[in-house]
Amino acid sequence: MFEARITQGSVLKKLVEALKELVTEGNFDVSNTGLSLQAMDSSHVCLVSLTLREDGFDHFRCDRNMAMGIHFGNLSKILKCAGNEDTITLKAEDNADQLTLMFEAPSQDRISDFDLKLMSIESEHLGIPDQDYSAEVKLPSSEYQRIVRDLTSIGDTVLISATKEGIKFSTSGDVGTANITLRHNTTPEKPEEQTFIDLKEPVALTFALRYLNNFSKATPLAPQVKLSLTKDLPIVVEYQVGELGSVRFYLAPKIDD
Amino acid sequence: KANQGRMDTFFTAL
Repeated sequence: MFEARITQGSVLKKLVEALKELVTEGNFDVSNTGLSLQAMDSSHVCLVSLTLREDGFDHFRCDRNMAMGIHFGNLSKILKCAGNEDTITLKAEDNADQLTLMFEAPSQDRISDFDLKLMSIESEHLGIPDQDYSAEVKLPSSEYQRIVRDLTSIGDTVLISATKEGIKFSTSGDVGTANITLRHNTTPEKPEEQTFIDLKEPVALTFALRYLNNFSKATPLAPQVKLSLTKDLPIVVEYQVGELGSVRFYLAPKIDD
Repeated sequence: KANQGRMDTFFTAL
């Protein structure tokens, strides 16, 4: 038996909205430590890794490890039926072919349940090594969203370079060129408005803007986003989801011929 | 022109 209850149901709604265009389907792996998902997009260019800790839920029970095959478009349809203030409970029997979602309004006067048909999905897990990155940048998630949105209107790829001067995003296209540089800035009083640049060594990598732009659909989940860069490795774009866990997007760089 | 790398090239299957 699997059962997970979260008072702040809107978090689940936002998570699925952030993922559903990138990955159409994937397995929710549940165990007594929590719920996780690792899924690649259809072209295997990027990977989503979601980790929700057992103690981040208001109630969590998982008697047997299970892989629940989810079609995210269908899960999104069901979660759209939940109110933003609703408590959401996920439930499944062992080896079930459906996941039950129960929505409770805060006033307790409206309770609904939906069953989502589960799929059987063959998924290949990739081992992601713990890594020291050359540059780690924490910035407001709204700032990240603005940068990738603005640059997407100019070009297809972005060169991200981190130096002691700051982190620079450069692109070019038919219109012309664009450069946006952010500097380390801890002046704003609110920590979520600050920009932290932790540079071990200068690094520069090129990425497809379409994917970086897609990752910013996770903006409503967290006030800050962390970008991690190392030469010849995928960039990590990470959103901390409060005390519940995190969603990480990995994007393979462009490689010179 | 740069080619798009794939995730499988960077991380190995478990």
